[in-house]
Amino acid sequence: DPNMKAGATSEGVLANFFNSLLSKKTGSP
Amino acid sequence: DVQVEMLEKARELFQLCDKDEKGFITKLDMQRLQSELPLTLEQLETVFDSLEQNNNGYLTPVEFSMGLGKLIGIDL
Repeated sequence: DPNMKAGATSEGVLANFFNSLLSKKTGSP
Repeated sequence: DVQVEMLEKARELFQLCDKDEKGFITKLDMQRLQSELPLTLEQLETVFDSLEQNNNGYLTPVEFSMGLGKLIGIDL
C-alpha cells in the first residue's frame, strides 16, 4: 500500500538519512 | 548544552549537503547525495519534503536543524 508507506515511513527515512550523514561524517575519510 | 552540540552537528551535516556552500539546500543537492548515501532518489525527496517548511524550493540551515531536532526529540 503506497499511501500507507509514505506516511508511516517518512520518519524512518529521515532517521536513515541523518544516520547516514552522521556515519559519513564520523566514518571513513 | 545538548542543544548547542546538536546545532553544531546539524550545521556540519548541512554542509555535507550544501556542497556549493550556497547557504541552502535545493532538491537537486539532495538528489546528488544519492551517490554517497544508501538512500533512493525517492527517499531523498521524501527527506527534502519532510524538512521543508514553506515550500519555497530550498532548505535553510534552520529548517534542517529543526528537522534533526524534531527527529531526536530536542527543540533546537
